[in-house]
Amino acid sequence: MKLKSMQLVGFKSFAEKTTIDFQNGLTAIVGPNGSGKSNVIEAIRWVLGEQSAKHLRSTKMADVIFSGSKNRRALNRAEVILTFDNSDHYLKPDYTEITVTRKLFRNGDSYYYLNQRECRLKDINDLLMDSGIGQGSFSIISQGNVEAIFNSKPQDRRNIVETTA
Amino acid sequence: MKLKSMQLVGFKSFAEKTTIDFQNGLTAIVGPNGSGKSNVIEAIRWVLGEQSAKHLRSTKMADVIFSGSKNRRALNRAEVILTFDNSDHYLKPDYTEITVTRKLFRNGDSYYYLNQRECRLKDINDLLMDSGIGQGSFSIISQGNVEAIFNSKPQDRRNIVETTA
Amino acid sequence: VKDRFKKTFDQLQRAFKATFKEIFGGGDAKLKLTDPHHLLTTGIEIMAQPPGKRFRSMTLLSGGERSLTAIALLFAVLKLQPVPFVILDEAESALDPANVDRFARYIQKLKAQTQFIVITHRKETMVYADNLYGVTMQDSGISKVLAVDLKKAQTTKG
Amino acid sequence: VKDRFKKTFDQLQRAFKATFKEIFGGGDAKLKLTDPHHLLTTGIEIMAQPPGKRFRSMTLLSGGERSLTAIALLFAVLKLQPVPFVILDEAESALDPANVDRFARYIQKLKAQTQFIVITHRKETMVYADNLYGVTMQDSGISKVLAVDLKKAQTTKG
Ligand SMILES: Nc1ncnc2c1ncn2[C@@H]1O[C@H](COP(=O)(O)OP(=O)(O)OP(=O)(O)O)[C@@H](O)[C@H]1O
Ligand SMILES: Nc1ncnc2c1ncn2[C@@H]1O[C@H](COP(=O)(O)OP(=O)(O)OP(=O)(O)O)[C@@H](O)[C@H]1O
Ligand SMILES: [Mg+2]
Ligand SMILES: [Mg+2]
Repeated sequence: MKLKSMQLVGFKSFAEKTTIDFQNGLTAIVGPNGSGKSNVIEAIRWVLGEQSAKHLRSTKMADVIFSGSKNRRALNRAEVILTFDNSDHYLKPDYTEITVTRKLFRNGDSYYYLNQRECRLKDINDLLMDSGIGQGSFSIISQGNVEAIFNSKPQDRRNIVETTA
Repeated sequence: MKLKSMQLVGFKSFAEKTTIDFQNGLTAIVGPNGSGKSNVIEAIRWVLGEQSAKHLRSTKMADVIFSGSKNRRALNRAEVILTFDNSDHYLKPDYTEITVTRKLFRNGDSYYYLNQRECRLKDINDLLMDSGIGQGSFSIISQGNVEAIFNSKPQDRRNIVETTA
Repeated sequence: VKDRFKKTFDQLQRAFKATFKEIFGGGDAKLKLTDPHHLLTTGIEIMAQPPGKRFRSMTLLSGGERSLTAIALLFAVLKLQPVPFVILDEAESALDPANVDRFARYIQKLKAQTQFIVITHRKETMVYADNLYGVTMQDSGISKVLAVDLKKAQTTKG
Repeated sequence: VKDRFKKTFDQLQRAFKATFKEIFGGGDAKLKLTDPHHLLTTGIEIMAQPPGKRFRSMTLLSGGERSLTAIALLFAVLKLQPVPFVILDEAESALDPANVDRFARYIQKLKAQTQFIVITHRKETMVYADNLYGVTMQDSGISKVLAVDLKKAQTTKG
């Protein structure tokens, strides 16, 4: 299973529709402070079903919608589309390509889509369960979180073993 | 008032007597991870009267005494001597040079000296009060602490104004 | 369940020892159960001994040593449970240039099986990249992404 | 006491606005009292608007923006209450190369009155150093300090 591409519009500083193609090997994302690199990572976290605004540096979920800049007014919705190459059928559905979409409006209306068909958050979580990239997995290490494992209590570290077991 | 020099022996990874001369302008301290750079800064904090082991990445104060390496046995005491050039009489005492010394033995015996004369911690604190370099000052920013001001609660930030007032 | 926890813990402990020694070029590391007789509630202690040093409290480790130890533990978890992609956001900010290189070279070994996406400011990581994306934000406060053609960039260097 | 708090707060607010604009090359920043009618118990809110952006929750700032804002606030405090020396341990680890240079150039302005001691891994800071100390630790686990003669180092570069 590989990440194939992602598309985001209205998500944090990505006011305009932006497409990123992923390739094999090591991909480096570079740029000045505040340019939007971590926002890209948070878009991936978000479309994979992140429910905690705190994990997206936000106080409420609506904070992820583009809220305007010097020359542009705020937008009304955030949308992220993530496409997987599933030709090895690592994910259970019998598709060679799987698309996960999440959309949030400022009034709170929230939608999830699996291969362009509307679904519930539960369906996204079921899809990713046992894939190693669902909630609580270690596949995404956010900025400043590398050492989180040391700052957690010995009791909290059980989950490293429990998720791997 | 300027930092003139410091000498440390038995403090953390500085098993051997080490002298550092300070000069005007910008001094950069460089070196590999784990070589002892932050230990030098903690030695300055410590000799200026730091009472909290936590602020020295330690669980108890005796942790700052050299505890041995692959080829050397643990030492019995830590000692740091800091010398100020006080020719502008920024610090109250009528000396042009002021030396602050702190010594700690593994059995807990602890000593402070001002210009080689034994004194109490209180005398060190009195010396540094109103100098801007005593406890609670902003003259030493430890590793990882730059953003501490944001992680503190609005109530705790009062001290920025209170210490400056 | 208890047996699976213990079995996984032992595997992780072995993997961590190996990744630590490889990434530090020596030294030792272990995971310890705080309460081995109560596997359902025990916590996990992490112990690290960089090369030439002794085991001492984790708090005394340097900033770079802590980061590198955490990275070694993460890579041990990935050894046990391979995932299709790993995303790291400036994980090497505390590392000195030599350690950034060790970190990047370790990723080189894993990238055949795992897609790595790394946000970085460090040149020592960028030189190992197969693909490079630049994110920019003109004064307009709006982010843009550009794919950088590495083959072209490399031929102009000549 | 209340008056002195308010007076100092206003001075700090002004100094912070100025250091922020200078270090960011634009933008705006302010300090706000959470409870202006109770000066003895009020907290302090920090607000920052990097160039081209809007004021929004501090949590949404990037890692580098947070660091640079905190540095601007520290320098504002130093403006109000100059101290004989300032020691910074890797304060620029989250900054990109351009911002490390802005940080280092700001220190250049202050160093005539204030001794600066900076621990750093970043080349952009080192190039401004008047004095350089190298700390090393051979496998023996014991630290050593060497003074590097910068004039000699610069002449060999030729
Ligand atoms: N809802 C939003 N609308 C518009 N802009 C936003 C929104 N949320 C965050 N931002 C902007 O995004 C910027 C942060 O982007 P991000 O954290 O991705 O930067 P970065 O490239 O990771 O930088 P660094 O290298 O410092 O970590 C902030 O300047 C913030 O103002
Ligand atoms: N009491 C002690 N006796 C001997 N060695 C000690 C003692 N306390 C700490 N150390 C060693 O000092 C080292 C940490 O040094 P320090 O934090 O100064 O490194 P650093 O140069 O700041 O590195 P970094 O660049 O990663 O921040 C650790 O490896 C630790 O083992
Ligand atoms: Mg970032
Ligand atoms: Mg350090």
